[in-house]
Amino acid sequence: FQFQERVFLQSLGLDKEPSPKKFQPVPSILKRIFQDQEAAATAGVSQDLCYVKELGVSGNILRLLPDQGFFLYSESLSQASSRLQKLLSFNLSAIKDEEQLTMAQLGLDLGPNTYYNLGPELELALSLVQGPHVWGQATPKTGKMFALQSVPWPQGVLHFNLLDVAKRNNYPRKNLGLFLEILVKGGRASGVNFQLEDTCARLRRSLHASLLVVTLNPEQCHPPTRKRR
Amino acid sequence: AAIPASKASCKNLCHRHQLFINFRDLGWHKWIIAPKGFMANYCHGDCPFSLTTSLNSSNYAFMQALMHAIDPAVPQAVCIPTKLSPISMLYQDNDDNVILRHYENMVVDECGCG
Repeated sequence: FQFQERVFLQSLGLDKEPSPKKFQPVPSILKRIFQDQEAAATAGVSQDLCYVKELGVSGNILRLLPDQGFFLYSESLSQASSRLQKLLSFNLSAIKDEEQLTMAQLGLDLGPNTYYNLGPELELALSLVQGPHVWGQATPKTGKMFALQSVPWPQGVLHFNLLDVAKRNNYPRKNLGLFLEILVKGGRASGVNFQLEDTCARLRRSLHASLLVVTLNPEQCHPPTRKRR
Repeated sequence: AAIPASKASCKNLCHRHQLFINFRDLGWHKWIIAPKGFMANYCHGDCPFSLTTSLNSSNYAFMQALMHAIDPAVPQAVCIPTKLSPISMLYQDNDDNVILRHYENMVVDECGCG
């Protein structure tokens, strides 16, 4: 039985039976795509399994990669209270060489939407990390900044399209390293220090990053035959 | 005039049987998030000569059944899936990645003699 099972698991694209310690949270978009496909299969509606209509991209394998990075702590206290620095790291090795990347979307969940804590404003900057991080190094060696965005308050989920970054960084498939800086902008009424510090501490607890990757396996998804003219 | 086939023999003829695969029975519930299982079904039953003319069978099954009627040493045609469909699976791998993938030919929709 073990032999047949292993052969079958390999056909599922798995080297061996996974044994996860705990289930990761499944984002609503994956649940919706799964439920749409199940509903179509139950209704006997034929569907194009090589196109993800909910995302508008070709692909037959969707992966949500968890962030395996860590926070960096700046020496100066004033900086620490108003600036958050995190190394984001995503393991792309699960993606087989023959798979074509059609989508790479970074999701930054700043925390639940609430009616209080409406402030302070944040400024987020994302850069590509060049080379492995050296312990003790204050900030990593980074390439050019490829995203800069302000948000009015530390809530909700932000999405960044990283397809070009991931494609450029993708051979051979290894870790995709990003440097995230979040500047908490003061400028409010008194008590601003308390708020900045409180915001950074809260963001350290609530910030959750993940990378949604869609790939197309040409061996399983034959390009649509061109209609004869 | 057609000779009415006995009810009992109809039951033994090639057709689709229900088979629900519960991933817990395989111990796969520890890594498959959804579905909890699925209706896979299977094909089973005899393929006598008469059936190959009615059921959606292939030509070679017809010829094989014909030859089996002449020479029983020639094996009967076999009952196989003639229409299959995929399922989607949401699971977690050893790197804690959550993966949504479709797998072709997981559900038997129709059977025939092949």
